[in-house]
Amino acid sequence: DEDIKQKDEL
Amino acid sequence: MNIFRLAGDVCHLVAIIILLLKIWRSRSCAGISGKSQVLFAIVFTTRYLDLFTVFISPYNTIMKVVFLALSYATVYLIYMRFRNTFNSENDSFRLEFLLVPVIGLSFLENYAFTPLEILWTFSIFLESVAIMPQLFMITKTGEAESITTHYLFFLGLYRALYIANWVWRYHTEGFFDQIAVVSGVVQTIFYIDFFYLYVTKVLRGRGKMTLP
Repeated sequence: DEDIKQKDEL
Repeated sequence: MNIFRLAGDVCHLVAIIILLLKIWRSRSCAGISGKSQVLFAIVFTTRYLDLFTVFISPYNTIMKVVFLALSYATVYLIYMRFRNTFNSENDSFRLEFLLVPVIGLSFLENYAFTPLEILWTFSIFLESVAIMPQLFMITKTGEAESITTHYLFFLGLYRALYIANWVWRYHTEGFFDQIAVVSGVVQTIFYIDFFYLYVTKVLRGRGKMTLP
């Protein structure tokens, strides 16, 4: 699994 | 933040406001799929669970609250306030045909097998098909009021601008969110057919968009 990105998009 | 994403979010907000105002001013939700609006409310609910745990920026927090509030207000108007104008027999898309695959896929394809990640992935996949009941209703009734088409136009524009945002972010910061991009492209494709009808029918003067 890819690293969990910072979810900055709406 | 880049201009594409900002413009996309603004278009999204405009779309939601157009629909809400249309229902409120005409005091009717004829021609509007309540199911799609319920799906959008679910999308925002499952995606913005980190509203109180993660702080990105004032803009991010405010927009999340606004989207949640407006989407629930729209559902409220459709199913409560003006429910007598809601023609549910036309809103007959089977939601289980959407929810079952989306739930299954979000358990299979995600970045981490944690509740928050799976719910976020679910919201991403759900958003790409949430407009189906509305598009289905339009093909079934063969027409759409011009306001509803403007709503769909801005919704499609928001998705197209998000693709531009991802292209921009990929080239400027190497950002690439595979789940969001694949799902967003699928979602935008659903609007392409509608865009063609919108330009050829609605913008050529006729108030209503009647399908061939």
